[in-house]
Amino acid sequence: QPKQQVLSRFFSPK
Amino acid sequence: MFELTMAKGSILQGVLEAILDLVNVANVDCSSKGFSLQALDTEHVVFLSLFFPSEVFRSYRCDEDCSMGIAIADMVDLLRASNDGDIITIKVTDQNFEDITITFESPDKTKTTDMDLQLVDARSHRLKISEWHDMESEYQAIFCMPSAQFMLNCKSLSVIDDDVVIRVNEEVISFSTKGKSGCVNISHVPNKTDNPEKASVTLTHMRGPVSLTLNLRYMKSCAKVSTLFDQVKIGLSTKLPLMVECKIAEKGYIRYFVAPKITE
Repeated sequence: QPKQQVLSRFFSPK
Repeated sequence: MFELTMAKGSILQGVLEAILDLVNVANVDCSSKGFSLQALDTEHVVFLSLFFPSEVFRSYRCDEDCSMGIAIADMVDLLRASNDGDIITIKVTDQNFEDITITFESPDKTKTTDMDLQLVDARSHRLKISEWHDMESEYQAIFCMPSAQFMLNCKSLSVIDDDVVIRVNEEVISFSTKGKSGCVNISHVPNKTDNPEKASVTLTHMRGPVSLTLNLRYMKSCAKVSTLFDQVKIGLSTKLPLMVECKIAEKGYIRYFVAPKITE
């Protein structure tokens, strides 16, 4: 089953 | 001081209604140029960034840049209490930066309703993303399609499974899924032009074939907002979240960034 990624993998907090 | 006015049922109100299923709290920044909002869904899979330029409002004034956290569900509840034809004013005064004032004025100006909504802490809803014009060139493929078609694709696929695989190459843009009860594959043969026609699916940017797997729950939320507009623009990259964008007037936009699923 594909696993859901989260946005922190792509963007850092401001 | 910040103050904007809009008619009941304006596009901002429609968008706020449509983002409610993903977003509780949003960070709002106001400048002389316009109203921008950023929010993350509770599972941190979707980041929403929107900008409404000042000219889309009936009137707009912002003397000094300001940033505030707004409980969107509460705000939408208050806005729903307005009547047809009301003019809605959203206002923050410099003296009081703890709440915003929302006012409804009846068309004949005989009734006014004032409400205060407390601001909340939404700093965790900010993400550092590159300037968009830098980022767009990072996408491997960008296509545009009628937003009603996008919604229809998401709905048709979700009958079968929770996920969608979007594949883009020079010849075809496909949305497919496979579940216990069967499979669905929807293929579009794209036009290739920089100037997409409203009724067609158009590949505007192509650097190589790409495919992503996404949860349809989030895609349906994006599609819901997009149906407030004619066309939706979708960008795919293996290094960035999926991007779903709708344009508002000349300079405005709503952009969703959706983290894809990955096969381990």
